[in-house]
Amino acid sequence: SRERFTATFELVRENFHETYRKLFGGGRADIMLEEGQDVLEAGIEVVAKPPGKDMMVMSLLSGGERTLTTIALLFAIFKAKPSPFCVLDEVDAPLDESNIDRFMLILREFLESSQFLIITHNRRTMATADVIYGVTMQEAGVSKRIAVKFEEVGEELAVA
Amino acid sequence: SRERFTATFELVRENFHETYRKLFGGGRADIMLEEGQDVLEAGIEVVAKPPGKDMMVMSLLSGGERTLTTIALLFAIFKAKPSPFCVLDEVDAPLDESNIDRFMLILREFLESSQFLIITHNRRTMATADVIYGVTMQEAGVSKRIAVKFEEVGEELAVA
Amino acid sequence: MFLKRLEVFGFKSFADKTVIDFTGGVTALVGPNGCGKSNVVDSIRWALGEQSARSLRGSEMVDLIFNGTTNRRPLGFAEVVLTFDNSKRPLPVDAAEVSVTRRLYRTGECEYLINGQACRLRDVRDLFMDTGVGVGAYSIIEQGKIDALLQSSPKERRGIFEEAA
Amino acid sequence: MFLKRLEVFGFKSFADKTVIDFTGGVTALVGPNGCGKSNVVDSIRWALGEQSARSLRGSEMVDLIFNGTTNRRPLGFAEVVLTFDNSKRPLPVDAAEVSVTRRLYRTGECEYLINGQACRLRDVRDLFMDTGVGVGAYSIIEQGKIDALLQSSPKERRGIFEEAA
Ligand SMILES: Nc1ncnc2c1ncn2[C@@H]1O[C@H](COP(=O)(O)OP(=O)(O)OP(=O)(O)O)[C@@H](O)[C@H]1O
Ligand SMILES: Nc1ncnc2c1ncn2[C@@H]1O[C@H](COP(=O)(O)OP(=O)(O)OP(=O)(O)O)[C@@H](O)[C@H]1O
Ligand SMILES: [Mg+2]
Ligand SMILES: [Mg+2]
Repeated sequence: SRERFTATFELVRENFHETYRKLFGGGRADIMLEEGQDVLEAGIEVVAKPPGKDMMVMSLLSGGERTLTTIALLFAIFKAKPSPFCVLDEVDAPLDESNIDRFMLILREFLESSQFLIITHNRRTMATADVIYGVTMQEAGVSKRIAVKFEEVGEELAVA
Repeated sequence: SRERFTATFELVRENFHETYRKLFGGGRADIMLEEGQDVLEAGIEVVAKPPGKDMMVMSLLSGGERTLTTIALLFAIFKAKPSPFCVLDEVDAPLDESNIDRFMLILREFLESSQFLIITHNRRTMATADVIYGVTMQEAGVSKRIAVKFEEVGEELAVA
Repeated sequence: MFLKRLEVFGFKSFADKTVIDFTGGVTALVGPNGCGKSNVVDSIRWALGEQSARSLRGSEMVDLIFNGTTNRRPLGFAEVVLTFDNSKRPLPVDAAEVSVTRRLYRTGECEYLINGQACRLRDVRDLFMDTGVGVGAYSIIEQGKIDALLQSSPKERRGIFEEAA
Repeated sequence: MFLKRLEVFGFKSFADKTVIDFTGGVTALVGPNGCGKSNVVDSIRWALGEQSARSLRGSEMVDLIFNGTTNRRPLGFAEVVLTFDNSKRPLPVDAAEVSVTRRLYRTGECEYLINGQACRLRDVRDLFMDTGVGVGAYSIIEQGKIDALLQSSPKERRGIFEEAA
């Protein structure tokens, strides 16, 4: 079980090097086990260096950078243990447009073996989806599904 | 000091009834002190009922509803103790467009006595600002301020 | 093993039976704040066997049943049906399609069905074991989970890692 | 008492001196992730006397000084100047404008100036007392603070309330 954990950890770690680089368009990041602790108990530390910037303590990075780093780690785990079905609820909220574009590009690499359900308020993300469903509450407190064309998104849904 | 706290609390509570109703376009909310505890120590509980919905435990409300409820409480405190200067960093991230419109409308009511600095990725919010400044990193890792016209917002900033 | 259809009735804000048909690719779910998008996510997790009401944002299981509005009375039960494509037999059921039903009554009684056959919760959970889908699935990232991951300590982060991997 | 100007030099990602002139209304600050918007907010809080490096996202005060990039060397100090309109004398200084300067050197030395006059940190903090502006100001809502407020217990929520009111 110690080997099993270490094997998975090393695989995720390697994937993380790649997913981070792809999502940030450069830079590098790493995960490591806390020093001086048993492999079966040690916590996991994350360090990251966005492109062009110095390696620095994660807390100094921006909200969007920290979110994208975590997404890279989740994708690294996902790559190591693929699931046929993945749901992402508003993970893009803190991301700017070019980060959303890269995020959707990497996500599409997983489409060979996984289907995605993405909940979003962001038009950029919607534009990349294959199908868009709307959920509205025309009657207060009662949810209803409606079909949505991308061009309709915006005022119509917002005031529903 | 017990009277002072209670007086402020009651004022904020009254403001909260109003700010909530304005931000949600209806419904009602309340704050109260935890039962059976000394006024100088009791925690503060928040209950809310969005328009058309039943009163329910805050956790069941959506991400956007909970955020807007907290914004209503902050505005209620702000109304009780005005500050000449208010900074809001990406508070609109979970909000949909019609909630952002109402938020910006209520915010403008404070403009008589306060100036606002709002950090946002949302075009709706930008559209309501009086002035927009851009911050970019044309050189990696080095921040630079640029003037921005609303029409330019989007690709240009994102790829900077 | 893809999810073909989701049917929700009486679960949280879905007072009327709602059907969502999925494609194999990327489906986006959009709409105003509070209209029910995250409730859809909760319904999927619940149907897969999630037992913690708190992790589904309620304080107890009965909170998951539609509790009424100013114009509608509360409902007596919540029901979610997930239908999967099983043509390549990724699930240990000899059928081209597998549907999993979960029902909860206000009395607290729960019913579980696989392809219409009554079964227990653990049968539903066993069905998805080792498929990468199921309770504690690292592949369902609920609203706010990324922030929670960012706030967590190294030890907590490991906990999530172990759940996933 | 409005903020007329902010000058930042050497603070976090502001390797080059940057000036932002404010109007009395609503100013929006926009730009890509990681470009320095929240750093602007941190610079204002720091100049007003914030002493907790952690609450400014660093692990120690020296983290607030520009620490270099692949093409630039680290700087030796960080400086922020806030200039307020004081024509109605909201601040206890006999001048139409009041500027507050804070400087931090890598040695750990800190300098504080009010209208160019050297003073101590507590003079800066006293200056803003009871104006609604200043350290612990409930009127500065930093990124993620709303989520933190939502997660907090009733007792923690009271703590924030007391800070503000
Ligand atoms: N048992 C229940 N009965 C009726 N309504 C419920 C029940 N549980 C939750 N709701 C309603 O569901 C709404 C929340 O839905 P949900 O979290 O899915 O919103 P959302 O679409 O994800 O919004 P956001 O964009 O803000 O995240 C709440 O307003 C709440 O009133
Ligand atoms: N001492 C420092 N020296 C150099 N760069 C620093 C320093 N401290 C922070 N930074 C940089 O500042 C960046 C973060 O800036 P900031 O938090 O202002 O971004 P932001 O514009 O608010 O982004 P977001 O939209 O994602 O919230 C980080 O990438 C970090 O590398
Ligand atoms: Mg939601
Ligand atoms: Mg920021």
